Amino acid sequence: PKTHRVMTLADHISHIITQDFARNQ
Amino acid sequence: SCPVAPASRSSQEVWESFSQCFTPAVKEVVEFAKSIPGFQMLSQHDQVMLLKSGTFQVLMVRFCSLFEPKERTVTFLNGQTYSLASLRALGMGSLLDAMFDFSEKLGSLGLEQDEMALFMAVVLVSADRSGIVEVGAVEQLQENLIKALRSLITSRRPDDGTLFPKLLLRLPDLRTLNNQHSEKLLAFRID
Repeated sequence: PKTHRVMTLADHISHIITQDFARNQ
Repeated sequence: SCPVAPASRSSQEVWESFSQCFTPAVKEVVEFAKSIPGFQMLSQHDQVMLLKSGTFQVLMVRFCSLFEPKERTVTFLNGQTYSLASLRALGMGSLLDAMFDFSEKLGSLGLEQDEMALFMAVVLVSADRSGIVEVGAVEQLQENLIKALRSLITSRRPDDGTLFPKLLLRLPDLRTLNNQHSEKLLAFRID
């Protein structure tokens, strides 16, 4: 069975931004 | 890229696909932000805070061109056009209604591409200030960008003194859209 991570659009946006800045440090 | 899935896909898979489409769009906003003169002079902390607060609003402006308010249709990236009614039947209700209304108001101003780009920069640096550490630096950047936008718009339309104020009135609309819709849930499959 598949499991899902459910998050708000706001949290998803935050997550992508944090990842992007961490990657570029 | 397409709201209509093959019959073999479950609604769960369709929803996962829809959730995933925001990922490249958000990354593009981050790249756009880095290209705004002065943005990378802000502290990294404040850059991150502005992006977290403002990305949804920038995306609303970017996606405006996909909406045709008179016909009430949306053109997806696959080039296909769908009516609001058919998209509602797929369960994409209130956010689409709000985006149509916003697109109509913004579209009626008839902005050129460079004006839209500068407006998106203003939208981003006008985002919510809670969490910003160097407020003065952000306010100075906002002031510079607003001046540049005013100058660009008024130099092209010297006889229309109402366009710039009307454009600034779209900023509270975007904040309302953000408050109403950014808490919508997305679902990502964990492999």
